[in-house]
Order: sequence, then structure tokens, then C-alpha cells
Amino acid sequence: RMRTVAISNQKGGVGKTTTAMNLSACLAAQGTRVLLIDLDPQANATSGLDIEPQPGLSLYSPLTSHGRADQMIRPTRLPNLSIIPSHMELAGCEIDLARENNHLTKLRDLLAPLKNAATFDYVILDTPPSLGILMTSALAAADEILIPLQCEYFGLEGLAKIVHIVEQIRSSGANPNVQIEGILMTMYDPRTNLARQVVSDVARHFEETVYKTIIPRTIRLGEAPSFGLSIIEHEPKGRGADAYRALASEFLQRRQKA
Amino acid sequence: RMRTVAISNQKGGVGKTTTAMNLSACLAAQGTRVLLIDLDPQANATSGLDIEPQPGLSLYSPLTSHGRADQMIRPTRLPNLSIIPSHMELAGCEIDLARENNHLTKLRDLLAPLKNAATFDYVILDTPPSLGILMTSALAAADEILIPLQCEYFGLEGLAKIVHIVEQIRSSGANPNVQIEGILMTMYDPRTNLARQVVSDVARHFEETVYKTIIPRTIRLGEAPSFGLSIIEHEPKGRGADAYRALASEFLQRRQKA
Ligand SMILES: Nc1ncnc2c1ncn2[C@@H]1O[C@H](COP(=O)(O)OP(=O)(O)OP(=O)(O)O)[C@@H](O)[C@H]1O
Ligand SMILES: Nc1ncnc2c1ncn2[C@@H]1O[C@H](COP(=O)(O)OP(=O)(O)OP(=O)(O)O)[C@@H](O)[C@H]1O
Ligand SMILES: [Mg+2]
Ligand SMILES: [Mg+2]
Repeated sequence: RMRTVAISNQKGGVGKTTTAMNLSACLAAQGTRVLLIDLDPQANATSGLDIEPQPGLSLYSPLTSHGRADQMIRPTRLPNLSIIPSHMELAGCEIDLARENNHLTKLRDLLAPLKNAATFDYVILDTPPSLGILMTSALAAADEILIPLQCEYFGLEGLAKIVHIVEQIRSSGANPNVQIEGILMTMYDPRTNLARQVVSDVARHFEETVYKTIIPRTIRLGEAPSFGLSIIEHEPKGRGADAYRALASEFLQRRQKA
Repeated sequence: RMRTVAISNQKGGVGKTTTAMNLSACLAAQGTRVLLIDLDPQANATSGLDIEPQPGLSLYSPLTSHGRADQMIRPTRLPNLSIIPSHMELAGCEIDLARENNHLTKLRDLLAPLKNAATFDYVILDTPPSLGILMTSALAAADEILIPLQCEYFGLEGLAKIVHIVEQIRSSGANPNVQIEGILMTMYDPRTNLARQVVSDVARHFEETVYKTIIPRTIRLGEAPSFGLSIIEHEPKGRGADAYRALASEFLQRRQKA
């Protein structure tokens, strides 16, 4: 019953970490048991939730030499939300794993025991902006992909690429059932024509896949990580918290229908 | 006399491509001969300057098998500005080069003949948001690094990491003389406390290294790439064009003093 969702888009700065953190926090606040795994060596989700990145506290060693994923699980301040933190050491995976033949399925195998233990309802993977091994491993380990899409030109350009990469992962046999579960429009600023145009273009091409919830660009959402807080702690009554709560509800509703 | 400048920051979406494109365009408009090299498989600088990414038209084959860099040079619409475009194929370098021992200096060796030909005054490298081989190769090939820094928390967090990576490249002997030439504050929105705080923190720590020019967040800067235009073509009299022209002047002035 546990589902693994990768928050992925190789384009940088589109709101992957902000979405991974705040979707996880809002799901946890609604009683869902969530494990957030930070697969980005930048460790933004780790520090954004006020956890100090530490060498040895990441999936680096379990992925490249020894150890189990569940040994890296730590609680956060929020009930129902646990995290596997990241550290810069994770960047070593790009070289260390490249030399192994089965690098694509290493993460999937590492997370399999968690699935059987069913301690969590959802595992959310925050991924780095890249086309490298950490990103493709996450796509191979996930049941479904949620793609944050910035309402700007370069954001739209990147969408065709991530769709193509997911198809490759599916057809290569590394993860034949992986689906693009949803596309989430982020940093929406209604003042710009481009934003409105991108939203209508994407809705026309991807119809049901696009989340109805649109995340607005707000100053507080940009600020929250500097206090080590999720948006529902930093500005519980603001537009950012409302949007991410609505996203969590829509996320759960889509599963009930499925 | 030709100088190679890498526009680098492993944090995603901080304005690397926007800076690489618009700094190049403004330098070219002032009569400086510039070659922009797109080292990001996303090929945003390529499409942002209205060039269609094509397989075989990138540094992929020269880096991993055969061919010379100068065979990939194409003109752009702007006088004095040429480009070596990118294509998704470049992502293959992460795996193909990982298996070679001298992967760090391949790009440097490939660009050496350009330096001797002295056809260009500056080579500007746009780099991907990653800690992988394309990024580290660019740092090993460059004479100097210009770091765009978004005036937000995760932007500031990333700064210590890129500074550390550049030090590693220097001490490893791959590029003993590489310097961080400058830090450029981007997407500055004076309405937020955080932006003002980040600017003053960075100015205190890095003093002279920080460019006096600050790039504001403007709707037109976000829009320009969707028309395949640099900012000086899209909105020549706007705040974005003024800021990047000021950056180009400061960039040249810093060299005269050095
Ligand atoms: N809706 C929003 N409104 C305002 N600022 C936002 C919003 N979403 C994200 N941000 C800010 O924009 C920047 C980029 O967001 P974030 O780091 O989440 O993107 P990312 O895709 O995870 O980046 P990377 O590609 O580096 O992993 C951050 O500084 C973040 O605080
Ligand atoms: N000063 C600015 N004002 C408004 N929008 C901007 C500005 N600079 C960049 N942008 C927009 O922000 C987004 C991110 O910028 P850009 O793509 O240049 O960053 P990047 O660091 O190259 O990203 P990546 O890490 O994916 O390579 C783009 O959609 C761009 O158009
Ligand atoms: Mg992130
Ligand atoms: Mg870029």
C-alpha cells in the first residue's frame, strides 16, 4: 500500500524542494504517515526542515557500500513526518555508481524493505536538478512522478525532456510501471502573460494530469526555508499554506479515484 | 589574451543561463568578441538565443570520441557573438567521461586551440545545475568563475558549496590558477527582507568579489527567452537591459584594474 512518489524535474529552481517539503508537511498534518527522502546532495530539504546535514547521515553509504535505508531515518519536528537527510557526500554516487552495472536499480532495491514494513503511507523523494544517476535512480525507484513546472519558458521547454526520460525508464525495463502522476504549476505570477500562456498550453496538452491546484509565487514561500520551517508553520493562514494544503487534498483525492 | 569564464552555481534556477546569454550579448554589443559555449544538456542558452538544438551539434562527440571544438562554432543573430550549441546528447558525458581517468581536463584540452587562435576576447561557459562531470570540467577549463547568486535562502546555502568545489579543483592540480572572479546577485526583489539580508551578508563576507551591479527580478527578463531574444533585443530600454549593460561594463572595468 505504501506509494513512492518522486518530485522530479531536471530543470533547476522550479520548486522541487519547496513542493517536496510542503506537500510532505501538509500530508503529515492531515494524518498521513510520510517519509521524505532527500536525494539532492545540496541537502536543501534537509536544511529547509531545520536538520543539520551530517556526513554519514544520507543514503550515500547504503547506496555505494553498506548499510540499510531504515538506519538513516530521523524524526522531524512535525508529527507523522520522518526524513532521510542528505549531505554533499551523496554527490559521490554519480561517480561511484556509474561504474556499477546495476546502478539504475540500486535505490529501488534499497527501499524495498521499507515497502514491506509499511510503516509509511507515502515516501516522497526530493531529487536534484540533473540528468545524472541520482535522478534516474529515483525515477527507477518510484511508483509515480510528480513534476513541478515553473510557469516560465525554460520550465515548459524542460517538460518534454522529463516526459521523455520517464518513457526511457519505463521502456528500459528498470521500472515498467512508473507513471507521471501529475504536473504541478509553481511560482505562478498572474501579472505576466507568459505565466497564463504556459498554464493554458500545459492544460491543453496534458489535461487530467495537470493538478487543478496552482502554487502562487509568494514572498513567504521563498522565505520559509530560511527559518527552517514548512509553510504551514511559517505562515499558516497565507496563500502559500492554502495552496499546499489544497495540493495535499487533491493528491489524496486523485488516489481514491484511481 | 583570451579569457575563459564559467558561469557556475550547482544550485538550480539562480540565473546562470540568463546571465550567460545577456552578459555575452551586452559584451558583444560593446564590440567585444565573445564565444558562448552551452555545456548544459538542457540547452537553454541555445534555444534562448533562437537556435534549434540538433544532435551532433554540441561538444558531446569532441569530448567523448572525435572532432574539434571549433567545428561546432555557429554565428548568432548578434554581431560579435558566436555560440557552440548544446543538445540532450551532452548528458551522455556524465557516464561516458566517468569511465576515463583524465575526465577533468578533457574540456580544457579541447578548448586550448581556441585560446591560441585568439579569435575571441572571451569564452563564456554556461554550466548545468549539478555536481557532475560537465560542471567540474568547466571549472577545470576556466580561467575564472562568475557565480550568480539568487537573493534567497537556498541560494546563500549553495554559495559555500561552490566555493569549496572551486578550491578542490585548484588544490587537485586540475586548474591551479582558477579564481572566483565575481559573485553576481540575481533576481533581486527589494520588497522582501530576505533579499536585502542576503545581499548585505554576502557583501560582508565576500567584499570586493561581489559585483556592485545587482540584477533585479523583472517580468521581461523572465519572458525574453520565450521569444528567443536577449534582453537588449526584447526590452532595450528596460531595467533588465540596463542591469546587464552595467554588468558588462563592470566586468570589463574589473579586468582593466586587475
Ligand atoms: N511558490 C514560490 N513562491 C516564491 N518562492 C518560491 C516558491 N517556490 C519556491 N520558491 C523559492 O525559489 C527558489 C527555488 O525553489 P526550490 O529550491 O524549491 O527549487 P528546486 O527545483 O528544488 O531547485 P533545485 O533545482 O536547485 O533543486 C528557492 O529559493 C525557493 O525558496
Ligand atoms: N532577473 C530575472 N528576473 C526574472 N526572471 C528571471 C531572472 N533571471 C532569470 N529569470 C527566469 O528564472 C528562471 C531561471 O533562470 P535561469 O534558467 O537563467 O537559471 P539557471 O541557473 O540557468 O537554471 P538551471 O539551474 O536550470 O540551469 C528562468 O525561467 C528565467 O527566465
Ligand atoms: Mg531542490
Ligand atoms: Mg541554466
